[in-house]
Amino acid sequence: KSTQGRLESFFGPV
Amino acid sequence: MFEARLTQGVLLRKLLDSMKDLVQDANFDCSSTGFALQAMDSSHVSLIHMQLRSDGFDHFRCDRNLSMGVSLNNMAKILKCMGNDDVLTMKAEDQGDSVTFMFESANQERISDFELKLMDIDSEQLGIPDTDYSATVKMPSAEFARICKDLSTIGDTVLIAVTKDGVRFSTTGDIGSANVTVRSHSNVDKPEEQVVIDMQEPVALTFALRYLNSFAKATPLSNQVMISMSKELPVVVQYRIEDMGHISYYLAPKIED
Repeated sequence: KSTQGRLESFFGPV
Repeated sequence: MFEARLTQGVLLRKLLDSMKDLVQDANFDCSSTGFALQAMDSSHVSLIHMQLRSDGFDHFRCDRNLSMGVSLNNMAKILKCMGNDDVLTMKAEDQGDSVTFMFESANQERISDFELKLMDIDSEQLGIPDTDYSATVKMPSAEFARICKDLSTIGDTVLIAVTKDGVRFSTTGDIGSANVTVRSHSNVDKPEEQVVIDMQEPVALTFALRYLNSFAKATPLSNQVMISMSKELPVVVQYRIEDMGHISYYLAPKIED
């Protein structure tokens, strides 16, 4: 089973 | 005052068509460097980063930085009213609440202008670090679009695995499974058909095909697509727009539980 990652887990705010 | 003239107006229509299914409302950022957009889809799984440099326009004037919030769907509808060979000019006042699109036919016999109301949009901007990716694949954009479409008939996700032998796209679903392997090859006469794999180390990541199929809407913008991957990082799918800039899509990977 796999879950969809979200971009905030990889990239921080500006 | 913002004013930008593009002889190949159809380019902006193709751009809107490659974004509107992923993002509803977004801010176009106008500055002296150019015309840009960064926006995430509503589920924050994918991100679009589009940039057209000011020197790629036939005329570009931007007195002060301007953020134009628009419904991408409505802007796309307006751009559908432009002829394929029309010259496009965008105009907006610094404190205005609308943007005007002027279409001029190639023979100057028909001139039309459409005004689109601007919206206030709170957009979350993410900082995307410069990354040396483990593997970068350049391949024909139409081939990438076909693979994503074909694999969608079998499954919902694709495993993209880059090795020195090539790049393998794999999926499985209720009715069966499918694999497509593309090998690197050069073509001096037709550089748009070549496949170039630049690999520092093998990498394999799983992505939702639904998003990749949305990214492939940018296929008419470029003959080639560049796919960059590193372990546990979002993939970048980039289409270069000749002499102007690029549209890049970022997609977070599926994470094994």
